[in-house]
Amino acid sequence: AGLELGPPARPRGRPLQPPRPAELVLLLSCPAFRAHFARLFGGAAAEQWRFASAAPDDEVSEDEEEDQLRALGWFALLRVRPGREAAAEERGPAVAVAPFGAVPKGSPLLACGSPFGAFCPDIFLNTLSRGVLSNAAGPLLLTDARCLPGTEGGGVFTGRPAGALVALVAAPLCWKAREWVGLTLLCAAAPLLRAARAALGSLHAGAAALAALLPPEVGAPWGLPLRDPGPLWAAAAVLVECGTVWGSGVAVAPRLVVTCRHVAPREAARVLVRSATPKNVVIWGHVVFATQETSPYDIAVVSLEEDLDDVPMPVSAEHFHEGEAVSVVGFGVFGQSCGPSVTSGILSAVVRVDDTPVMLQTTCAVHGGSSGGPLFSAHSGDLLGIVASNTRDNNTGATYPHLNFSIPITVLQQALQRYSETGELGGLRQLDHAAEPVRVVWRLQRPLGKTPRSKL
Amino acid sequence: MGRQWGPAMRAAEQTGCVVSASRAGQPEAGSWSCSGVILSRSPGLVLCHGGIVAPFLRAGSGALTAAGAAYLPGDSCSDDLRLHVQWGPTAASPAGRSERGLPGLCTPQC
Repeated sequence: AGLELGPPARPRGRPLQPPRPAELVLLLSCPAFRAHFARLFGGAAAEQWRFASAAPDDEVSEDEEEDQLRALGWFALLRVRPGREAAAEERGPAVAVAPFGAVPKGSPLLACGSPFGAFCPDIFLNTLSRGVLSNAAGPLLLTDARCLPGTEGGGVFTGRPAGALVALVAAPLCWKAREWVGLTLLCAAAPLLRAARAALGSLHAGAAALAALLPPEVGAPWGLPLRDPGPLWAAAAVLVECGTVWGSGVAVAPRLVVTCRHVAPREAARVLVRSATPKNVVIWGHVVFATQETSPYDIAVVSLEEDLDDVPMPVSAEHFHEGEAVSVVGFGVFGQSCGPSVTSGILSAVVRVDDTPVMLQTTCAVHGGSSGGPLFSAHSGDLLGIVASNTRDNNTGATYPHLNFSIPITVLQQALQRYSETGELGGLRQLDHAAEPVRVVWRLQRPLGKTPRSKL
Repeated sequence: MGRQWGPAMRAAEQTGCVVSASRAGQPEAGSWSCSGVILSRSPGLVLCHGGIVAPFLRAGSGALTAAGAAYLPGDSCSDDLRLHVQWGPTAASPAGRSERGLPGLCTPQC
């Protein structure tokens, strides 16, 4: 985001309003949210996912965890008992709601919640967190805005339509196979409020009158096409299936997809490529090149049997600027059960050997299944690199999705160009002969300094 | 924070709140709390996460997964449920507004 000044921040620490008593009008859920939740996180996947407010190994009884999971997609509508200033209170809705499907994937979002709930509101009330709309399955939304326990129920707002409520936080913390995913689960606000209107209408008359007080939806009326797929450049991300292994990839030419060697390791192996945007397409291809295990560059190249039509081919970047806003697009977390996820961050480091970029690091959330996916510049949409891995601490077993490594596209560009034009693999074969300093970098070792010479 | 975020930040500040749930007469039983969104100023309507009232359901949390249950009326929870809402000084409420200068003053544009 630009650095220009925003509105003056509210000085924290000013006295809060005393807590006001309230009564429960309704417990409600969005059936479509629960259906998508069951499809994505239930069944065979259920045992892998944890949404506890505490970390996986924290002591949470099975019953408590079961209760939390049952309540995950439920929200409570409360009526605040009128206070002394009731007469002076201004009537009317306090917020406008973004229509369902109006916010495209990749759009910036602002989450507002209070970490640890009512534990210490003087300090934590309404803290903000920024991210993007990472993925959507009906009213089940995902954002990479980082939220903490206690922010459940907090609002998530969009910049366009200005300040509209997009969703409420359903689960701030998600773990998959004990890996912190770094994504927050949201329930879209518009369908939830429609469910509230319908429920209030079927309760007693007093409750039905409250339905008129629920905030309106602004912007495009319903019925318009659901959210468009997001930024154009994200369309180049594809899902790559090789046997039982799947990962991500990026189309760099109508019949050429780049992915990781550990996704498609064997040359001549048949590969299935799925593109989700602009339409769902499945195309067969085969691996024409994969680096050797000894190569530091974890790369494979797939030639398709037919063109990937209507997919805008990415422009390859020539320069990298540390600190620039970047996005990773990949099929991590959900694989083929919904389209690619977009996560945002900055280019946190460009590692060079002899002034040549050989590794890119970002702060985007990267998870298993994102390997082989594209790293884009969020400003220009240029392709910066191919995501290869994130980080695991072998001592603690902790995984850090927000520290990940990509192969700069400048390492591959010329060789890919040569193969596209001549079918000749010589340039790609050079990737198997990377210099030792490059190998040292990708082994995450300290680059060899000048070997100290003995004084004798 | 970029200029585009002004309205979103104002909306967030004016509607954000915290909600706590406890058992009447049993403060030692602890309390549950979460965040919420003020939907309407007067009468005050707040939407928050349902997890904090689940422990008070007369029929237990199984009622939440009963087939076809899309909503449960307020009296599905036991009578000892006590709910409180707290918001910031700039929230969409009269208390917030009375902080903004005394009524009667105005700022005519030149």
